[in-house]
Amino acid sequence: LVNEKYHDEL
Amino acid sequence: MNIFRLAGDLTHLISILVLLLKIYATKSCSGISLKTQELYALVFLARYLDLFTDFVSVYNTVMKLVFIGSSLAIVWCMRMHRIVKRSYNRELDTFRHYFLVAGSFVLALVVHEKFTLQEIFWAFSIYLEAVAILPQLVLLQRSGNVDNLTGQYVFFLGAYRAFYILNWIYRYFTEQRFGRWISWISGLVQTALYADFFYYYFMSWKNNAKLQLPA
Repeated sequence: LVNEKYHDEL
Repeated sequence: MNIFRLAGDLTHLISILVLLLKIYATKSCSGISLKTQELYALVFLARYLDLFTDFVSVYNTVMKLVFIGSSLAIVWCMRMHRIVKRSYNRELDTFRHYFLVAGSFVLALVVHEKFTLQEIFWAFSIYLEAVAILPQLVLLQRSGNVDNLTGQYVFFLGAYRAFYILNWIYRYFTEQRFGRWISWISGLVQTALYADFFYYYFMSWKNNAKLQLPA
């Protein structure tokens, strides 16, 4: 599961 | 943000600064694959589509702008700068990188987190980044000797992804429900591609010899 709606990593 | 990710981002930034230093200091781009640089520019442009829609942090936005700007500057330099472009090894840099772009895009159409434009381009950029170093590694093997700055460039580029793998392990154990298997698998493949380079780089460093990659 993805724990946030957007990608916080570069 | 954790120390592994910060170290990874800074190592990535260092690799780009080493490359820019080499090009500006020596006014030469010999030993550098233009195709790899074009692939990286494409990776950043495809990955940071959310630059103006999702604000994560000042750090995140600044680093995205730096990565996009520096990768485009390197490609511009190697293509347009009248002194630098003369030293480009056009005859050695013959990897057909269009296949890497096409393959990554097809894979992103099949394997992604959500079927939205942004997510498909994000997955595409993750897959493309994993293979983007191939033209550079092929060029290094063909050109035989590796000059120091180019060797350091590839070394830092590999180290950055290795730090990210530690970051993913850390986040997996500290954040519940952290699942980024597209990044994990692709990141492992990317780091594995550097493995043989790391081996020869370490051996040359240990024997204090010039880095020679087997043809």
